[in-house]
Amino acid sequence: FAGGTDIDEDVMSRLEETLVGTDIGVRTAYRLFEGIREKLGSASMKDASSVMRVIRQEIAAILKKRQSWLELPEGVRPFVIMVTGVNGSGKTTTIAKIARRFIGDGRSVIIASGDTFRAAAVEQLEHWAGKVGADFVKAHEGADPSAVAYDALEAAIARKKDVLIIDTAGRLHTKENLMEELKKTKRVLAKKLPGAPHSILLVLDATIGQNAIEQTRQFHKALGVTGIVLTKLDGSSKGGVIVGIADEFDIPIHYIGIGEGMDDLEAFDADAFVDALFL
Amino acid sequence: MITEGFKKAQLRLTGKTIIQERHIEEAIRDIRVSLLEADVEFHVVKGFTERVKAKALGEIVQTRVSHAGKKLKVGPQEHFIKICYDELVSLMGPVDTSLDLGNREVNAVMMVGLQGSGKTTTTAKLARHLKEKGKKPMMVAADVYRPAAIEQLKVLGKKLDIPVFSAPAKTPPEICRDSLEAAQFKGCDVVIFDTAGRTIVDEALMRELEDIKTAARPENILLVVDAMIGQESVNIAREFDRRLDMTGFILTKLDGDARGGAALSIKEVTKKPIKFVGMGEALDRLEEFRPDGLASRILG
Ligand SMILES: Nc1nc2c(ncn2[C@@H]2O[C@H](COP(=O)(O)OP(=O)(O)OP(=O)(O)O)[C@@H](O)[C@H]2O)c(=O)[nH]1
Ligand SMILES: Nc1nc2c(ncn2[C@@H]2O[C@H](COP(=O)(O)OP(=O)(O)OP(=O)(O)O)[C@@H](O)[C@H]2O)c(=O)[nH]1
Ligand SMILES: [Mg+2]
Ligand SMILES: [Mg+2]
Repeated sequence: FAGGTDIDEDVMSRLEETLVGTDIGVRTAYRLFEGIREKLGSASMKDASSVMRVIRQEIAAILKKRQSWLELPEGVRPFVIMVTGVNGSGKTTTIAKIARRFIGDGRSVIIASGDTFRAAAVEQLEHWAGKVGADFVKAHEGADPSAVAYDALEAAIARKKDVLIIDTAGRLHTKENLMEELKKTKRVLAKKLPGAPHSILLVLDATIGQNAIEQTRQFHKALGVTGIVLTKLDGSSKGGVIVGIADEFDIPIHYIGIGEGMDDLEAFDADAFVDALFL
Repeated sequence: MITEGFKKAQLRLTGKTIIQERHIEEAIRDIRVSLLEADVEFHVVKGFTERVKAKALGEIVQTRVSHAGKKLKVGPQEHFIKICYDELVSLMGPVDTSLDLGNREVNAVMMVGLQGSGKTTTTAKLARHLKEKGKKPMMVAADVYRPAAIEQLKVLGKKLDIPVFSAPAKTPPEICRDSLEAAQFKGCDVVIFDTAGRTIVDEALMRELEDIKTAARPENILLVVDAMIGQESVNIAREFDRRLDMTGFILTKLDGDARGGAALSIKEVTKKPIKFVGMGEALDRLEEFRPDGLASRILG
């Protein structure tokens, strides 16, 4: 931030503190400052509130480019959604929320427990499927996740379901063998039904800091992520890291998670997000 | 990455025999960016860089560092790195991985933290660790909210051959209080409460933790934190600490590539020790915390 003498030092450091505190990240904050330097004359760069106003506009513009709701296209049945992300990010709970949304819109949904690894993962998803009114494909513990996905797709086709949502086990993007496992599941689905999976969601936890960027990078590289869900925005974290992600990756942001209940899902709204960011 | 910043800072000082204040200023700036990118909290970074700068300005030129009795003359860049490393290590120590398991017939450990941080898995890991050390642990299913949470703990208990106490019709404070008696009855000497994940803005659930503490008087209260956590680490740790006066914390998912800057932030702000680190999903992947391990991870 030391570049220009046209922005008051004190204003600068206070703005940096505000931005960094939301998890926007120091590099993205620097980029934003540089970006607005041209927009504002050097005189108004001394005034914190006008700089802040332009920064907010800039952030909203970046996020608006990615604001894109998950819609079910005509003639695709079953519409296959694969849900991925690191451990504990909120995948299983998000699946319940998304299923509930589609069922509320009059669609038939089938959910598959692709997490055959973690203790009681299947039971957790089974509970949710029952609560939201979705069909459920149960896997045996230790079953091959790709085989479960395949069986689920067969069931979805046979039962003429509108939507199939596949849960996967949490995994760190640094674990090559686990990332390969996801790629294999994707291949298996594509082979069974060309075009599947039609949606590959990456679930990101809003309490996470800069590592979310690397998570996005690696999951996107491995699978071609088609949509992001940002969870746990009902906590004290602002999820500002999504700004840098939106700036770097051309990936739609579909939803935000705002609680632990099956209705705690909202379509991503860039303006509302920016307002909440600086509350 | 923090390591990039430290390397950059090092390079700035390489080959210089006389370090000027501006060289130090520039090196400090690189470190600052690096630490922020590693999710160290903003004000913690400020304090850290000010201390390092003060030491560096005072010591950098013509310094000797003694290695195992032999006095070695090192260049300013190595000395600068040593100052950072020493400051990091001293920030994260002293090492205290002990648990208070001595003064009652049944001692208690209470695990708390945000949703998905790894409490249930770490409860099982800790139980296994204590069993290996000759204790007779019992795990307590105090999460009555999350679907299949009790089942999750039971499955882990079965795997480890460690008993699990649950009473889903009761409230978490009652469950934790009753577990002490159940443990005594079973001949167990330590209980571990696996509580539900919660956010600090949920007043009712934060109050519930205080109620559990009142009802069961756990000697140990451990905050379980995901190593990838961002800037809120300080506010979160402060709030849990303010309400519960925790005895330490555990950093999970350190087997990833998150730098774990939260460790510095939380330690600096609460002064509570890091007891353990989670290094994987498997139940044997729990290690006692070592500051030099985390410091060198950060320094690369
Ligand atoms: N407050 C809040 N909690 C959430 C949200 N989404 C999920 N959670 C909670 O986060 C915790 C983890 O959620 P899961 O759905 O099990 O996460 P997961 O990604 O499937 O976890 P793994 O399968 O173990 O990798 C649970 O306690 C959820 O209730 C959210 O939007 N807000
Ligand atoms: N890679 C890795 N994964 C971990 C570690 N600790 C826990 N996990 C995983 O993180 C996810 C969440 O773990 P849980 O133990 O269910 O977390 P929790 O805090 O009990 O979650 P809630 O009860 O919903 O708040 C699971 O997929 C675990 O396997 C760790 O040290 N490394
Ligand atoms: Mg899950
Ligand atoms: Mg749990």
